Amino acid sequence: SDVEAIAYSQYPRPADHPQWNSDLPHLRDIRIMGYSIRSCDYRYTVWVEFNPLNYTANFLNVYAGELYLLETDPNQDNNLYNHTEFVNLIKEFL
Amino acid sequence: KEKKNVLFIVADDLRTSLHCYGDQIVKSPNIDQLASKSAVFQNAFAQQAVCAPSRTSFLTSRRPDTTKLYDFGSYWRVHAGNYSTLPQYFKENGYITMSVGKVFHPGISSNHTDDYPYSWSIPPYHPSAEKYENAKTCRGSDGKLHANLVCPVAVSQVPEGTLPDIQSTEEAIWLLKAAKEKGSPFFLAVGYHKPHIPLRYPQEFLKLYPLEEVTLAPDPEIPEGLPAVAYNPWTDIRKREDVKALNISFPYGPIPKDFQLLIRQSYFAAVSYLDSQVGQLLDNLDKLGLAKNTVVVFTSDHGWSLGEHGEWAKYSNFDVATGVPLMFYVPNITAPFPQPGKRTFPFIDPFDHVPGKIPPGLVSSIVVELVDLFPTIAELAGLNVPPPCPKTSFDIQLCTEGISIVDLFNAS
Repeated sequence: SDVEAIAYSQYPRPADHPQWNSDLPHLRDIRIMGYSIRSCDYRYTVWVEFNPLNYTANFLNVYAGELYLLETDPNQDNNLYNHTEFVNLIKEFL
Repeated sequence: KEKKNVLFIVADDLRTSLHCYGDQIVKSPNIDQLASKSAVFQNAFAQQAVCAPSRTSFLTSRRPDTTKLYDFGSYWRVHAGNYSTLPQYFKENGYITMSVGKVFHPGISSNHTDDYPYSWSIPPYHPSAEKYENAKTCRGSDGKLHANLVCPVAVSQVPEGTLPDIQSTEEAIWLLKAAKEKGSPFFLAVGYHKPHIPLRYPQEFLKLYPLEEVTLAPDPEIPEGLPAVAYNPWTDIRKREDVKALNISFPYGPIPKDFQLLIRQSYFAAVSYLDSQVGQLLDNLDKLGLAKNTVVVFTSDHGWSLGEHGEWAKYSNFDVATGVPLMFYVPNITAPFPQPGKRTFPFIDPFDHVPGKIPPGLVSSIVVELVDLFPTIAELAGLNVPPPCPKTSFDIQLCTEGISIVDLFNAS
């Protein structure tokens, strides 16, 4: 009861820009995985390097990130990941 | 203790566009009625917004990194670990387990058998009309038949004169009757195909959504700060004949606004068609006297973008793609037994229904996940909750990466 309720979701990509197999890449083509943490207050997503041979993510190689504060941005249109005031919060997530 | 039956209803690509989730456009009176007698979770999320990985995940209660399934190309028992499934657990606890329609994702991801006989007591049922879903059965403005995205049909004029979800409802009702006669506890999973594309549904449901009342998504533009890697280019939509004819630029589009309205109109109509099927199924569950000892669970494999952020379909981590409806009806727990002569789930005709007359159920805004389904349904039926998985669980057949959320019913 004292732990924040969180949902984890993830999505694979073959490249860091949209291409024809971006929606549904075959396992062998996956190079990036987007891991999301969804709480009642925010969604934080980090898109990191992924190795399809050993199914491991490399959180030291971050392609991009997303941070949405749901109270002011329920539709998730205003990505705050690169805003300096959230640097410490993002470090905490990582 | 008498064992409770389970009716597990899974929709395909259904986001939380339901009246009971606050949607003011969609007409979903039968699911709203189920919600009014259920614990309803408003913040429930899939683990990956695409069919096979999500279904394999929630049916094994393991995350995609443990099922090692991120695409449609492998069977977890040989590729990751020989994990027990939710229906298998019930089967091993004395239940007859039955599958109708799309429960597991078909194909290699469920061993081309829907994981039969591991998960099911009898071979899973698939509607014969399923084979026409992607055929040219949609009447175009040229009078010819096409494989369109937007596909309202006259049911009497399509092959076999029926649609897959109608057949699934009929089969599920038949199985309910058979299970009642047999008298042993059952776990019946019914996987409806809609509102998955093509948006193919009985054309009369269009009347519920006059085009002039349909609006665009509140945020139809691609947000400035959205990383390119986060964007999904909705390639499955582009392949349909009517969309292909629009000659939309890849990858960012956009779809012309008038066609966006048509997609949204047909998605909503497909949801109302799904609602009618769910209503008929529950009506029969009730008529058979089974509503008093059957737990009913309703959810979807994931959501679907309807133009938000300039995106369509699933394939992303946005809430509209990962968010799902999730509700649990537990007889005499989430709703009292009905008064003598009263019904629990009478069918509600969406064409006669006046919106706003159905009260909400036990609503919770706590964040939950689809991996929670397995332990939650087990506990609701009176079975032991599977133990939590350790950090590495590839060689453990029965464990859960979710939690039972039954305790949250009280907080609803």
